[in-house]
Amino acid sequence: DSEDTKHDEL
Amino acid sequence: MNVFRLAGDMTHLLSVVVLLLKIHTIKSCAGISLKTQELYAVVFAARYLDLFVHFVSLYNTVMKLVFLASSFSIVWYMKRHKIVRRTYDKDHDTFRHYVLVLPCLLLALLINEKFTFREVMWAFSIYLEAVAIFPQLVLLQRTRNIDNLTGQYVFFLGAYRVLYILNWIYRYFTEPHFVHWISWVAGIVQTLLYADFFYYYIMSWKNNVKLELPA
Repeated sequence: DSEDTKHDEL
Repeated sequence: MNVFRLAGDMTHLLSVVVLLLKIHTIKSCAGISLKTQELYAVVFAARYLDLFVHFVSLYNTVMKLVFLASSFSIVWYMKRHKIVRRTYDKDHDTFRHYVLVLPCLLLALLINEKFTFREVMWAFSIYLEAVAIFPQLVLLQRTRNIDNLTGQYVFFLGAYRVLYILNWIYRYFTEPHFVHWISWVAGIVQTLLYADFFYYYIMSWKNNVKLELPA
């Protein structure tokens, strides 16, 4: 979901 | 992961390697702003709280740990190492932390994706990262002789931001749910802060003269 795409970045 | 994102992460890593090289082998942190380094340590500590909650990938976890460990060790070197700390240009590194930290914290409390502790801290870290380079740029302006490693350090940091924007553009067109206004707006602001530096860096490289920023 949206949260994951955000936290996969550094 | 797309090629822009990987290249962005690698230039970010390279900037840290260049800085550690300067500190570790030359035993000097001349021209490096401790204020900026402390702000980066805060940025990573606030953003990587998700290390305890999410597992994204081994790459992700390792990179987060590398950025956390390197930022805290750079601060340690500059404050505590008996040789390195003597090269710190304290008199010119006068920017106050709270001028940047407080507005970012306030903004994060007001503008976030969700009003939870982790999401507020995430937004705070994004805002703070956008402006954390400020004390470093101010110090560069006050430094007469900017050495090559310091110039390269800031250049790689700026390159990382440019590549992340290209990564977001790519992800926007390839991933249907990828919309994060907070990181995009803050990221663009952050990249613009480097524009001036880039101009003088490229000019000095083209004309083969020493880098110097006008006061």
